Amino acid sequence: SVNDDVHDEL
Amino acid sequence: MNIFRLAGDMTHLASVLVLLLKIHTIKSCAGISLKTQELYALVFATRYLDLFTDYISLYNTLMKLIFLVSSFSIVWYIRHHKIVRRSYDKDQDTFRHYFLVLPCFLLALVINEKFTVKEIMWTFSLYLEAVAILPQLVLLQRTRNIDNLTGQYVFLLGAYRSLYILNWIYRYFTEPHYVHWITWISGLVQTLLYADFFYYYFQSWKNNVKLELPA
Repeated sequence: SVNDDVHDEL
Repeated sequence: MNIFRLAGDMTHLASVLVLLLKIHTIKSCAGISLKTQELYALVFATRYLDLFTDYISLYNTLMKLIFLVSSFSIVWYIRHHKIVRRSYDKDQDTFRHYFLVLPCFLLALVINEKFTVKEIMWTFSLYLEAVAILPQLVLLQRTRNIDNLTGQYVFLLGAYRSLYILNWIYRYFTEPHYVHWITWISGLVQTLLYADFFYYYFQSWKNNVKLELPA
Protein backbone atom coordinates (compact mmCIF):
# COMPACT_ATOMS: atom_id res chain seq x y z
CA SER A 1 0.00 0.00 0.00
CA VAL A 2 1.00 3.63 -0.17
CA ASN A 3 4.20 4.58 1.67
CA ASP A 4 5.35 1.09 2.42
CA ASP A 5 8.06 -1.08 0.95
CA VAL A 6 6.26 -2.37 -2.14
CA HIS A 7 5.95 1.20 -3.38
CA ASP A 8 9.58 1.32 -4.40
CA GLU A 9 8.58 -1.10 -7.20
CA LEU A 10 7.56 0.12 -10.61
CA MET B 1 17.27 -3.57 -4.96
CA ASN B 2 18.00 -7.21 -5.76
CA ILE B 3 19.23 -8.73 -9.02
CA PHE B 4 15.77 -10.10 -9.99
CA ARG B 5 14.14 -6.72 -9.56
CA LEU B 6 16.85 -4.96 -11.56
CA ALA B 7 16.72 -7.59 -14.33
CA GLY B 8 12.90 -7.28 -14.31
CA ASP B 9 13.03 -3.52 -14.69
CA MET B 10 15.61 -3.82 -17.46
CA THR B 11 13.55 -6.34 -19.47
CA HIS B 12 10.53 -4.07 -19.01
CA LEU B 13 12.56 -1.16 -20.31
CA ALA B 14 13.86 -3.30 -23.17
CA SER B 15 10.31 -4.27 -24.16
CA VAL B 16 9.32 -0.61 -24.44
CA LEU B 17 12.50 0.20 -26.40
CA VAL B 18 11.90 -2.68 -28.83
CA LEU B 19 8.41 -1.38 -29.46
CA LEU B 20 9.53 2.24 -29.91
CA LEU B 21 12.35 1.05 -32.18
CA LYS B 22 9.90 -0.84 -34.36
CA ILE B 23 7.55 2.10 -34.60
CA HIS B 24 10.24 4.72 -35.03
CA THR B 25 12.55 3.02 -37.52
CA ILE B 26 10.22 0.75 -39.50
CA LYS B 27 7.39 3.31 -39.21
CA SER B 28 5.00 0.46 -38.64
CA CYS B 29 2.82 -0.67 -35.77
CA ALA B 30 1.49 -3.75 -37.55
CA GLY B 31 0.55 -6.45 -35.05
CA ILE B 32 0.61 -4.01 -32.11
CA SER B 33 -2.61 -3.57 -30.16
CA LEU B 34 -3.46 0.09 -29.57
CA LYS B 35 -5.95 -1.07 -26.93
CA THR B 36 -3.18 -2.68 -24.87
CA GLN B 37 -0.96 0.38 -25.28
CA GLU B 38 -3.76 2.71 -24.13
CA LEU B 39 -4.40 0.47 -21.13
CA TYR B 40 -0.69 0.61 -20.21
CA ALA B 41 -0.73 4.41 -20.45
CA LEU B 42 -3.70 4.37 -18.06
CA VAL B 43 -1.89 1.90 -15.78
CA PHE B 44 1.15 4.18 -15.46
CA ALA B 45 -0.89 7.38 -15.14
CA THR B 46 -2.87 5.94 -12.22
CA ARG B 47 0.01 4.11 -10.53
CA TYR B 48 2.57 6.89 -10.59
CA LEU B 49 0.42 9.54 -8.91
CA ASP B 50 2.94 9.26 -6.07
CA LEU B 51 5.45 11.12 -8.26
CA PHE B 52 3.77 14.23 -6.90
CA THR B 53 3.73 13.17 -3.25
CA ASP B 54 6.64 10.80 -2.46
CA TYR B 55 10.29 10.69 -3.40
CA ILE B 56 11.82 7.22 -3.32
CA SER B 57 15.03 7.47 -5.35
CA LEU B 58 16.39 9.09 -8.49
CA TYR B 59 16.26 5.67 -10.20
CA ASN B 60 12.61 5.26 -9.21
CA THR B 61 11.58 8.72 -10.42
CA LEU B 62 13.47 8.40 -13.72
CA MET B 63 12.02 4.97 -14.51
CA LYS B 64 8.51 6.16 -13.74
CA LEU B 65 8.96 9.14 -16.04
CA ILE B 66 10.37 6.90 -18.79
CA PHE B 67 7.40 4.53 -18.59
CA LEU B 68 4.92 7.41 -18.58
CA VAL B 69 6.49 9.26 -21.49
CA SER B 70 7.12 6.13 -23.58
CA SER B 71 3.62 4.70 -23.12
CA PHE B 72 1.93 7.98 -24.08
CA SER B 73 4.34 8.43 -27.03
CA ILE B 74 3.51 4.96 -28.36
CA VAL B 75 -0.21 5.73 -28.16
CA TRP B 76 0.38 9.08 -29.87
CA TYR B 77 2.41 7.43 -32.67
CA ILE B 78 -0.25 4.81 -33.42
CA ARG B 79 -3.14 7.28 -33.30
CA HIS B 80 -1.63 10.39 -34.92
CA HIS B 81 1.65 9.81 -36.75
CA LYS B 82 0.82 10.19 -40.41
CA ILE B 83 2.73 7.10 -41.61
CA VAL B 84 2.62 4.84 -38.56
CA ARG B 85 -1.14 5.10 -38.12
CA ARG B 86 -1.73 3.65 -41.60
CA SER B 87 -0.22 0.34 -40.50
CA TYR B 88 -2.56 0.06 -37.51
CA ASP B 89 -4.83 -2.93 -37.86
CA LYS B 90 -8.02 -1.37 -36.55
CA ASP B 91 -10.41 -4.08 -37.76
CA GLN B 92 -8.53 -6.82 -35.92
CA ASP B 93 -7.94 -4.87 -32.71
CA THR B 94 -11.52 -4.89 -31.48
CA PHE B 95 -11.17 -5.61 -27.76
CA ARG B 96 -13.25 -3.17 -25.71
CA HIS B 97 -11.42 -1.19 -23.02
CA TYR B 98 -14.28 -1.00 -20.59
CA PHE B 99 -14.58 -4.79 -20.38
CA LEU B 100 -11.29 -4.62 -18.52
CA VAL B 101 -11.26 -1.12 -17.01
CA LEU B 102 -14.66 -1.28 -15.32
CA PRO B 103 -14.25 -4.63 -13.48
CA CYS B 104 -10.73 -3.62 -12.39
CA PHE B 105 -11.98 -0.33 -11.00
CA LEU B 106 -14.87 -1.98 -9.15
CA LEU B 107 -12.53 -4.62 -7.75
CA ALA B 108 -10.12 -1.91 -6.59
CA LEU B 109 -13.00 -0.19 -4.77
CA VAL B 110 -13.83 -3.42 -2.94
CA ILE B 111 -10.43 -5.07 -2.45
CA ASN B 112 -7.71 -2.59 -1.44
CA GLU B 113 -5.37 -1.99 1.46
CA LYS B 114 -6.70 1.44 2.32
CA PHE B 115 -9.75 3.37 1.13
CA THR B 116 -8.06 6.52 -0.16
CA VAL B 117 -7.98 7.97 -3.68
CA LYS B 118 -4.26 7.34 -4.17
CA GLU B 119 -4.44 3.83 -2.78
CA ILE B 120 -7.47 2.85 -4.88
CA MET B 121 -5.80 4.23 -8.01
CA TRP B 122 -2.67 2.28 -7.21
CA THR B 123 -4.65 -0.94 -6.66
CA PHE B 124 -6.67 -0.32 -9.84
CA SER B 125 -3.41 0.04 -11.80
CA LEU B 126 -2.21 -3.35 -10.50
CA TYR B 127 -5.43 -5.10 -11.50
CA LEU B 128 -5.49 -3.39 -14.87
CA GLU B 129 -1.85 -4.18 -15.62
CA ALA B 130 -2.60 -7.84 -14.93
CA VAL B 131 -5.09 -8.00 -17.81
CA ALA B 132 -3.91 -5.17 -20.10
CA ILE B 133 -2.00 -7.61 -22.34
CA LEU B 134 -5.23 -9.43 -23.32
CA PRO B 135 -6.08 -7.27 -26.39
CA GLN B 136 -2.49 -7.81 -27.59
CA LEU B 137 -2.70 -11.58 -27.13
CA VAL B 138 -6.07 -11.67 -28.92
CA LEU B 139 -4.58 -9.66 -31.80
CA LEU B 140 -1.59 -12.03 -32.05
CA GLN B 141 -3.93 -14.99 -32.13
CA ARG B 142 -6.00 -13.41 -34.87
CA THR B 143 -3.26 -12.22 -37.18
CA ARG B 144 -1.07 -15.30 -36.50
CA ASN B 145 1.55 -13.81 -38.74
CA ILE B 146 3.86 -12.41 -36.07
CA ASP B 147 6.98 -10.44 -36.94
CA ASN B 148 10.12 -10.86 -34.85
CA LEU B 149 9.93 -7.52 -33.05
CA THR B 150 6.32 -8.02 -31.94
CA GLY B 151 7.19 -11.51 -30.71
CA GLN B 152 10.20 -10.15 -28.82
CA TYR B 153 8.12 -7.35 -27.33
CA VAL B 154 5.60 -9.77 -25.82
CA PHE B 155 8.38 -12.15 -24.75
CA LEU B 156 10.24 -9.36 -22.91
CA LEU B 157 7.06 -8.27 -21.15
CA GLY B 158 6.50 -11.84 -19.98
CA ALA B 159 10.13 -12.10 -18.84
CA TYR B 160 9.71 -8.88 -16.86
CA ARG B 161 6.70 -10.31 -15.04
CA SER B 162 8.44 -13.61 -14.29
CA LEU B 163 11.46 -11.78 -12.85
CA TYR B 164 9.18 -9.70 -10.63
CA ILE B 165 7.82 -12.90 -9.12
CA LEU B 166 11.37 -14.02 -8.31
CA ASN B 167 11.94 -10.55 -6.80
CA TRP B 168 8.92 -10.98 -4.51
CA ILE B 169 10.08 -14.43 -3.40
CA TYR B 170 13.54 -13.00 -2.67
CA ARG B 171 12.13 -10.01 -0.77
CA TYR B 172 9.77 -12.21 1.22
CA PHE B 173 12.71 -14.17 2.59
CA THR B 174 15.07 -11.24 3.09
CA GLU B 175 12.83 -8.39 4.30
CA PRO B 176 10.70 -8.45 7.43
CA HIS B 177 6.95 -7.89 6.96
CA TYR B 178 7.15 -8.12 3.19
CA VAL B 179 3.68 -9.57 2.50
CA HIS B 180 1.61 -8.07 -0.31
CA TRP B 181 -1.25 -10.29 -1.38
CA ILE B 182 -2.83 -7.83 -3.81
CA THR B 183 0.45 -7.26 -5.66
CA TRP B 184 1.35 -10.95 -5.67
CA ILE B 185 -1.97 -12.35 -6.86
CA SER B 186 -2.45 -9.77 -9.62
CA GLY B 187 1.18 -10.25 -10.66
CA LEU B 188 0.75 -14.02 -10.75
CA VAL B 189 -2.42 -13.75 -12.86
CA GLN B 190 -0.58 -11.41 -15.22
CA THR B 191 2.33 -13.83 -15.64
CA LEU B 192 0.06 -16.83 -16.17
CA LEU B 193 -1.59 -15.05 -19.11
CA TYR B 194 1.74 -15.30 -20.91
CA ALA B 195 2.12 -19.05 -20.34
CA ASP B 196 0.45 -20.07 -23.59
CA PHE B 197 2.39 -17.50 -25.61
CA PHE B 198 5.65 -18.58 -23.98
CA TYR B 199 5.01 -22.18 -24.93
CA TYR B 200 4.71 -21.34 -28.64
CA TYR B 201 7.55 -18.82 -28.47
CA PHE B 202 9.97 -21.43 -27.11
CA GLN B 203 8.74 -24.06 -29.56
CA SER B 204 9.45 -21.77 -32.50
CA TRP B 205 12.80 -20.79 -31.01
CA LYS B 206 13.80 -24.42 -30.41
CA ASN B 207 12.78 -25.52 -33.90
CA ASN B 208 14.22 -22.35 -35.37
CA VAL B 209 11.02 -21.51 -37.25
CA LYS B 210 8.93 -18.35 -37.44
CA LEU B 211 6.58 -17.84 -34.50
CA GLU B 212 3.00 -18.72 -35.36
CA LEU B 213 0.12 -19.15 -32.96
CA PRO B 214 -2.60 -21.71 -33.57
CA ALA B 215 -5.98 -20.27 -34.57
